[in-house]
Amino acid sequence: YALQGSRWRVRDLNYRITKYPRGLTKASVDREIAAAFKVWSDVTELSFTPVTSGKVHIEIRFEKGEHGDGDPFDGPGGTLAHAYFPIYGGDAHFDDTEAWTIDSYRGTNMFQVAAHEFGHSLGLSHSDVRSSLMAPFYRGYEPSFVLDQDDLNGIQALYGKKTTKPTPATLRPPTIGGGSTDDGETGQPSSVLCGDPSIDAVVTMSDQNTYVFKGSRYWRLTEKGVDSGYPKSISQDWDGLPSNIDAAFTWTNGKTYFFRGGEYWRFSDLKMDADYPKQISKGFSGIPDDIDAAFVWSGNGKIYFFKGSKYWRFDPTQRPPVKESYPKPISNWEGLPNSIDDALQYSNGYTYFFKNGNYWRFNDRRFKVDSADPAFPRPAGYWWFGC
Amino acid sequence: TPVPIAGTTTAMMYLARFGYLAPTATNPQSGALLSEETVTDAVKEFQAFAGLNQTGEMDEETVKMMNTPRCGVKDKVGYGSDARKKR
Repeated sequence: YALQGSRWRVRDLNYRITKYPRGLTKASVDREIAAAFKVWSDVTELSFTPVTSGKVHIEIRFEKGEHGDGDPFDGPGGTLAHAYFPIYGGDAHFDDTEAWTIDSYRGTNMFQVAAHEFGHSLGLSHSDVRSSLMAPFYRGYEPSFVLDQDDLNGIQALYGKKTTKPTPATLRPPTIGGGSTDDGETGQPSSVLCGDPSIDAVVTMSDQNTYVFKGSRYWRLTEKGVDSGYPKSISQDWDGLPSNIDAAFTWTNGKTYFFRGGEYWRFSDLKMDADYPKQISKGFSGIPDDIDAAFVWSGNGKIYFFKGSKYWRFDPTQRPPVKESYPKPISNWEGLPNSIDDALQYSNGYTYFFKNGNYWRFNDRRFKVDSADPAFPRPAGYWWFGC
Repeated sequence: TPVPIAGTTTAMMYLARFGYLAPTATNPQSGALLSEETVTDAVKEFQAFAGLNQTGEMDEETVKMMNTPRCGVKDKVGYGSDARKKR
């Protein structure tokens, strides 16, 4: 994230929409704008109050072309909106020639753009983290919104953390008009995973639930795909676990281990054990930092770690736990690619490897990728996430 | 006589608008002459920010990203006056 350099001295801010867009009711615009502010008030001590008259902190206008600030809008597409940093007033302007929509794959989603612009109004510059809200590019409608860890870090660097817990209902924007969502209560496939089915990690916990992790979000899988109500925020539900994890596995003691960079975290269900994270070099001697994947192979009960074109076998009962003959080339695993995203021994006994939105099923007996019809790799979105 | 490459002017305007080139780079009255390296570096910076391969060339992905709807606030504020400051 990037901070512009200014912020509001007060925590209680008010705003006013002085010019509404065409084609949407005032009430629906009011709701979307309030939801966009709520993204930021849910994670800080900031509060945002709508007012209908008088001087305000943040003025919101929907305008066309030149609108008095020397930075004219350019018609449909291109620039969608702009906003001023706190030191320049905090106002937000939206191009009224855009087809602003609510809860729709058509047009441009007002909530998403407004939440981004209000990030500027609060002092955040553009982020180079592509998954963040403060990335400058519009990604298209995303039915289920969760603030990225990068945005969270940015806004909390300016205004601190929220000391009172937000209610669960505020963790995602309200569904206006009762329309169904693509990720939520209807149990439909997750558009986030379907749009880009690549993952960071996948693991089956001791309760036999399988979870997929990607960026700042996670999903629970069912036999039919993604469970209803997902994705959810990792930071909200997994005590102390960071975003963008590298790999995870569940050991025979029922503990689940997560890896990112040079550290690892140990969880018992959704609770982090005391004194974590720890250094990989300390807890998993012989295993490098920044691993790609990890899983426990029931064939021999040992932990396998993958990174780039190599793999390591870790046996905690032995000293040293990694034999000198490791690392070995992944090409030993016939049919598997290098640089996999993560791997999982599933409840059906098969081991699955994931990379770039595809997956491979490994045949433990023949020690090669299964020959099957259709052949592997197969698209994970269809087979695993129900897309 | 230098022959302009198709789309170069548009790309340079984009890069200047969002802070990767000095605003004077695209001002017809300034007659600014930019080295190829300056422009290539600006393209690379944009590519890095957008999470693309940093080729320094206006390849298909870069052009596509530049045509993606976006926020009008500059990505970088190092160059000259920012329109956001005018208020």
